[in-house]
Amino acid sequence: MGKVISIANQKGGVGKTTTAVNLSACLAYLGEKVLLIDFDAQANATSSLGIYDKSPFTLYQSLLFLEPLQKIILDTEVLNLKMIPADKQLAAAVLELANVPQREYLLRNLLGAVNDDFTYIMIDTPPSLNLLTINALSASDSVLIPIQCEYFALEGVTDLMDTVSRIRRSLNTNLRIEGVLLTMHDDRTNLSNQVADELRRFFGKQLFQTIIPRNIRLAESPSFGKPVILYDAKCRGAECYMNLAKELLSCEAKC
Amino acid sequence: MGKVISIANQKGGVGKTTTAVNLSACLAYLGEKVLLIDFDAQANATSSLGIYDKSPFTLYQSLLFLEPLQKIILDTEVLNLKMIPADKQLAAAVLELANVPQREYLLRNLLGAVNDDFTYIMIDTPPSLNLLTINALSASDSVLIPIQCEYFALEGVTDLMDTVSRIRRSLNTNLRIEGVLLTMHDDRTNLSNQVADELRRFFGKQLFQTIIPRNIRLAESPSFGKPVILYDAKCRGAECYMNLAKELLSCEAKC
Ligand SMILES: Nc1ncnc2c1ncn2[C@@H]1O[C@H](COP(=O)(O)OP(=O)(O)OP(=O)(O)O)[C@@H](O)[C@H]1O
Ligand SMILES: Nc1ncnc2c1ncn2[C@@H]1O[C@H](COP(=O)(O)OP(=O)(O)OP(=O)(O)O)[C@@H](O)[C@H]1O
Ligand SMILES: [Mg+2]
Ligand SMILES: [Mg+2]
Repeated sequence: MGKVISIANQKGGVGKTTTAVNLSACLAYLGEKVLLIDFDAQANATSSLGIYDKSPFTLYQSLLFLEPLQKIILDTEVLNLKMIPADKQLAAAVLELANVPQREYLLRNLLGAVNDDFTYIMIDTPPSLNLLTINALSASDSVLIPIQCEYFALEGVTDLMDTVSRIRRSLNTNLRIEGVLLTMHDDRTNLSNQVADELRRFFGKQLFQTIIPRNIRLAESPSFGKPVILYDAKCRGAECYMNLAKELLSCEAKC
Repeated sequence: MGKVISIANQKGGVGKTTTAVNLSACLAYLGEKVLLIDFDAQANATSSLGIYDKSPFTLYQSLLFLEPLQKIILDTEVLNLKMIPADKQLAAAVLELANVPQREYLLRNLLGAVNDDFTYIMIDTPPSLNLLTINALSASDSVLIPIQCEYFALEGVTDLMDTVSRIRRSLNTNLRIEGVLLTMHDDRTNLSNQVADELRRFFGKQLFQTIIPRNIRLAESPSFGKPVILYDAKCRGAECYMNLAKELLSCEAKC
C-alpha cells in the first residue's frame, strides 16, 4: 500500500508545486516508486516535468466518468517517477461535481486500483480550498504544508490548521500532518528569520528540520521541464530537497 | 462615478494584495478618494492596513443579506483611503451563494449605492476563479493583472486572457484590461529578464511602463499594518508604486 501525501496550503505561491515535483523526484531517485498527481488546473507540476502533449484521457474524465486511473498514468524522465497530468478542464470539474453524491471521495475511490503499484503517491493542490483540494485531502494519509517565510504565512496558519481538523472530523479520520516545511528562506533578511522563529515556536516538532532556501535554480528548472536534480544536482535547492526526502524516509522508519 | 478596478490573477503569490494595498494608498496620497475592498477570505489586504478588530457587520452579510455597504466601510491610517475588510466567512459564501439568482452580480448591485463617494474602487481577489473573483470582475470597469517575473507566469497568461474574455462575453461587456504589471522583478537574474522580455512581446502596450522590483520593504510593511508609503516612503518599492499610481492617472487623462 502506497502512502498518499497531499501538498497543500491555501496561500498562493508558497512553493507547493516546487515541493511536490522536487520531493517526488528525490524520493524516486532514492529508489521509492512514486506517483505524482497534478490536481491543479494551472498544471504547473505537469509542465515542470516536461509533459506538454496531452494524453487522450484526462484526470477530468476519470473524476467525472470514473475511468480507471491506469489509463492516464505517464512516465517521466526520472526513473521510478510516474505522473498523472492535470488538464484545464479540472477547473470546470469543481462546478460540475458539486451535486454528485460522494463528491469528496471520488479521488480516494479511484486511487484504490493503483495504490499497490507505488510506495508514495504525492498530490499537488491548487491555492484554494475547493472540491479538488478537499478530494485530495480526503484521499490522503497525511498532508505536507509548505510555508513561505513571509508575514502573510503567519496570518494563514490558524486557518490552515482549522481546515485540516475540519477534514479530519468530517471526511478522513486518518489525516495526519506529515510536516510543515519552511520554503524560500533567505537567511540574509530579518523578516525571513523572524517568521521562521515564529513558525518554529508554533509548530515545534511538526516542522521539518530541512529548510528550503530561496535558490534561483529551483525557479529556473521548470522552464527546462526538469526537476532540479536533473537540471543542477549540485545546487543548494537540489541538496535541500534531497535532504527533505531522506528526512521523510527516516521519519517513516522511526515514527 | 468611481472607476472600479479588480486586481486579479489565478496564479498564487504574484503580488495581487501588495499591489491592491500600495496602489490604493498611493492614489489616495495623490488626492484621489479611494475605496479598497478585500474580497479574499485570507484577509491579507485587511491586515496590511492594520485593521484587526472586526466590525459588527461583514462583507459576507452584505452579500448574503444585501446589507448596505456603507455599514461596513472603515477608515484607514491613510487620508482619502477607506476600506471594506474581508472576513473568514467569505470562503463559505462561495458555496452558499451557488444557487442564488443573479449570484454573479451581487457585488455590482451593492456598489451602486457607494460608487459616487469615490473616484477609485479597488478590489483585491483570491488566487482562484471562484464566485468571489467572478463577482469582482462583473462589477469592474477594468482588471489590473500583476504578473510575477517567473516561468509559471508565462504558462498561466493565456488561461488568464481566456478568462477575461469569457467574463466580457457573458457577464460584463465593459470589462477592459487596465494593464499588466510586472512584479517581483530582479534584474540580477536571467530568468526575471527573460520572462519580462517574453511578457513585453506578448502584451505590448498593455504592459505598464512601471515595473515593481523585488524589495524586502514591501514584504515587511504588512507586518506593521502600514502601506509601504507610510512604512518607508524612500525605498524603491514605495517609489515604484507611486510611479504606477501616476502612470494610471496620466493614462486616465490621455486614454
Ligand atoms: N525555494 C525557492 N527558491 C526560489 N524560487 C522558488 C522557490 N520555491 C518556489 N520558487 C518559485 O516561486 C514561485 C512560486 O512557487 P510555486 O509555484 O511552487 O508555489 P505554489 O504554492 O505551487 O503556487 P500556487 O499557489 O499558484 O499553486 C514559482 O515561480 C517558483 O519557481
Ligand atoms: N515586489 C515585492 N518584493 C518583495 N516581496 C514581495 C513583493 N510583492 C509581494 N511580495 C511578497 O510576496 C508574497 C506574495 O505577495 P502577495 O501576497 O501580495 O501575492 P498575492 O498574489 O496577493 O497572493 P495570493 O495569491 O495568496 O492572494 C508576500 O509575502 C508579499 O509580502
Ligand atoms: Mg502550484
Ligand atoms: Mg493576496
